[in-house]
Amino acid sequence: SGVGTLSGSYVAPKAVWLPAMKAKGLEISGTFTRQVGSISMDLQLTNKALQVMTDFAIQFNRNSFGLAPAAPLQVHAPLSPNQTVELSLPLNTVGSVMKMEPLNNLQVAVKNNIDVFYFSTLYPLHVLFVEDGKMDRQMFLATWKDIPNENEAQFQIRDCPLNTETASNKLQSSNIFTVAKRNVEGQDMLYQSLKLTNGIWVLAELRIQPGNPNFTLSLKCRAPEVSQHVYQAYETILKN
Amino acid sequence: ELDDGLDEAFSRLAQSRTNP
Repeated sequence: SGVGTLSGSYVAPKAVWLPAMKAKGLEISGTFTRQVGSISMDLQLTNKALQVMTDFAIQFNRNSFGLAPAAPLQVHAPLSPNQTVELSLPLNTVGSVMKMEPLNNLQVAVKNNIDVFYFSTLYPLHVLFVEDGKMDRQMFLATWKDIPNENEAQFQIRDCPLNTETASNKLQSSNIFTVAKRNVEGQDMLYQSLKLTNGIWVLAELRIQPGNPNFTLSLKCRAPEVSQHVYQAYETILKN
Repeated sequence: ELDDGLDEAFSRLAQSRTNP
């Protein structure tokens, strides 16, 4: 499984994004990280061809949240056959925006001295959860009331054997903040907020019943198409 | 702690969500 970092959100293990057979011997694995406000694409490049690889560069297509490389892809030496190099590419969110389907789809082009190769990958939405995503309590109540009921989505998080405090702490390390907590008829109700890099707020109610590993998550957002991906982020964070 | 009415408002919200 992946690793949680002390000062950042959950990092999934690297997955193969571009198999060597589709890229004339270049294999790319990667994952996304967010640490103290910085987003990175962590990459592993392997040369499975018979010739040396040089002149690497990377480019992203326009995407839903404007993710873009914040620096060139720096492979300092030629990559020999059978050689692997690990890189961390810093990203920002000031690139061109175009709504993708699914919302978290990222199309990437990588070139080297042999050719240009294309692949798509999905980024976990929690790398976009900003550090100042704790909404003021008064604002939370007003916003919760203001967002229409039809913008509320409800999800079940099953088989999650955490107590309320552990769940809340885990979520907070991925920038999902508990604004208030109440206990009604034996169940804990956590009211939480998060903010995406593009300024979109998401409000949540997480219901946890002691001894019941199934949580109920209700999400309210003015852009309800993000709710499904925020739910996925909750699943990933709570179960890792 | 200052009673700004928000504690009570959150209690009402939680109550209304449990027993609509």
